[in-house]
Amino acid sequence: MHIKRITIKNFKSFGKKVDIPLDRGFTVISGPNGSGKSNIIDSIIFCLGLHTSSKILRAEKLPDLIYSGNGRKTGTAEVEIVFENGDEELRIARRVKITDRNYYSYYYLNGKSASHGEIMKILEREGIYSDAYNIVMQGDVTRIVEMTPFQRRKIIDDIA
Amino acid sequence: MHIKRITIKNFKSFGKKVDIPLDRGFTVISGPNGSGKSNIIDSIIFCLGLHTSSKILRAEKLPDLIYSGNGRKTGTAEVEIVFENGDEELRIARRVKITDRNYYSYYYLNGKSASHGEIMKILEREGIYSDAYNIVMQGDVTRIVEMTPFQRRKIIDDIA
Amino acid sequence: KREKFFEVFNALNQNFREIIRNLANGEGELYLDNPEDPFNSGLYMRVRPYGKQVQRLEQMSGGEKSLVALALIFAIQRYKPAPFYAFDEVDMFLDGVNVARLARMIKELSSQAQFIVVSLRKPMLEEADAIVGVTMGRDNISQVTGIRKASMIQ
Amino acid sequence: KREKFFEVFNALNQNFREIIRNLANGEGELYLDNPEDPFNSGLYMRVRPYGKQVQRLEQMSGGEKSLVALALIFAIQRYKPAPFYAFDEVDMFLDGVNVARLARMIKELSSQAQFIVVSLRKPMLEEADAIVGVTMGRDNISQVTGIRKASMIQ
Ligand SMILES: Nc1ncnc2c1ncn2[C@@H]1O[C@H](COP(=O)(O)OP(=O)(O)OP(=O)(O)O)[C@@H](O)[C@H]1O
Ligand SMILES: Nc1ncnc2c1ncn2[C@@H]1O[C@H](COP(=O)(O)OP(=O)(O)OP(=O)(O)O)[C@@H](O)[C@H]1O
Ligand SMILES: [Mg+2]
Ligand SMILES: [Mg+2]
Repeated sequence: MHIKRITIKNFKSFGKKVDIPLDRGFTVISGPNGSGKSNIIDSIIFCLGLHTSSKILRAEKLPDLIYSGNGRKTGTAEVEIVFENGDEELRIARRVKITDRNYYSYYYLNGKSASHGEIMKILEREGIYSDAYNIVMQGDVTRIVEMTPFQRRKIIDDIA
Repeated sequence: MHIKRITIKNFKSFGKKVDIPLDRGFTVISGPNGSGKSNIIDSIIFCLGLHTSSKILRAEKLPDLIYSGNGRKTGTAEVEIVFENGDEELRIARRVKITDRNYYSYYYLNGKSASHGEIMKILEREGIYSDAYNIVMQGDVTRIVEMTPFQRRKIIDDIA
Repeated sequence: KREKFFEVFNALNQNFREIIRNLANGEGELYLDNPEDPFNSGLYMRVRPYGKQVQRLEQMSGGEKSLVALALIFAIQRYKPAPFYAFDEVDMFLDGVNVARLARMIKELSSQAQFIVVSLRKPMLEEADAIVGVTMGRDNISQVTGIRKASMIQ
Repeated sequence: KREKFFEVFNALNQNFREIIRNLANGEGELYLDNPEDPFNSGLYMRVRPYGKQVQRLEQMSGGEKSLVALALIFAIQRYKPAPFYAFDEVDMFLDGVNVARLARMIKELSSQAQFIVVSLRKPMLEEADAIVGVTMGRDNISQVTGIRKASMIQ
């Protein structure tokens, strides 16, 4: 299984819809400081619901993830990830919608609304866990180096 | 005033005496990971006695600073810095000596033994303070970014 | 519970040893300061970089420490394999030689799983199968310019 | 005491504003969340990178944050000038363009004070007056190979 495409709309600095086709193998994302590279990694964590205390999205609350440029803050941020699994496709999408009084977050599995739990069940079957050890965010290497030996041991407790 | 030469002997990874001539202006120190670059910056902090709680030397106690390779741990680490100040020279040196039971640290000012206080008095006259804001160690930039706003404000308290 | 802990610990230790040999051409091991009572001990790393003596993490240089942290991350990933991996500038402390070594290792691993790596360093770009360029437009909106590296060579 | 605090704060703010303009081509300012009671407030930075809107530090990217931290360090150094400065890999988060900008700034400042900068990045090496090479010998002892760049060009 691998990620075939990531589609980002109105999420963080991606104010216009953007499609990112990806191959199996080794892809590098590059570009100047502040161009939006880490926001692509954040979009994967957001879409799959992998943000836990250790994987933060650098936002205080979900609505901060909606693109807000030059004062305009539109209502909905959306990220869709299309996985290719043999000859089948698995599409997972997530939307955050803001109204004057509240905000809502919806998950979709192959186009139909689903709960975060259902999504996690499918992902865990394929080896993607909520502890997200497969994603190393900017600064994680430094955080591991500066952990106390006790905190490092807790990593083993989590995995066990 | 500027640093004209740094001489390092038996300090950290400098097991052999090494002379580093320096010009005024802009000098870059470069080389592979683990080659000894940060140890040169540490040698300046050690020699001038600028290590305070915020400027650590990555050593638990002073004897750890003495070169110890292949099991051999000789008795004395020494760093000398020669400043050029107009047509005068100012030489500051520091030695850490280890015996079986204890270790000693000596400062020298132009070849004569001096106290840390005397050294600091001369340095402060030239604009080198013990808070050592003129030295930015590896990782300090990250530490400033991750400080809380309260800790950042304390910087101003210190300077005032 | 204790049994499971040691199963994980021993597997990670074995992985860590192999990866340190591959990534830093050295010898490494994980150890607990109080193996009798694992839930009250700390996890330490002992590494002998190529040609050097054994060092504790605190004494190492910035680049050496980050290689050890990467080896621990890879050791965990080998224990719990995933279909894709995403890394965000994990190579920033490394000199050119170590970035190239890490890039080659990722290239090898990318035959078994997908790797998406954010990097500014040349040796990483050179090993990649494809490069996705990202820029910030005048309108303050991120844009993506795709480059298919493999087809570029053809 | 309060007077002295504000004297320092205002001077640093002025320096910070100038340096952000020079280093990141943007606008920046320092502010206190509770200026009535400075000893109980936090110090914040508001920056408008070139062409973007005003951002708080938390929202910025890794590279942008490190430029802001560098601007604060330079602002302090301008308030308390020293005869020499030593920097250890302060450019590791920056892309090529920003490293070159920082290198040019250091080059300008180096006419007034001595700068000793540890760096692995090419744009820094290109701006330097002299380069000191450091390697680890086979015997596990650091050695220094000096290169006098200015005379290399002659
Ligand atoms: N007392 C000592 N005796 C011998 N070697 C030591 C001693 N103290 C530190 N070292 C070694 O010095 C080496 C170089 O460290 P240093 O931090 O200077 O590297 P560096 O050139 O800054 O590398 P990087 O680019 O990774 O930051 C380390 O491998 C460390 O173990
Ligand atoms: N909700 C939002 N609306 C608009 N822009 C945003 C939003 N959230 C974050 N940004 C902006 O996105 C920009 C890019 O951030 P990102 O962290 O992805 O950069 P990067 O490419 O990883 O850079 P670096 O190389 O410095 O790490 C930042 O300037 C940030 O202010
Ligand atoms: Mg980033
Ligand atoms: Mg270093």
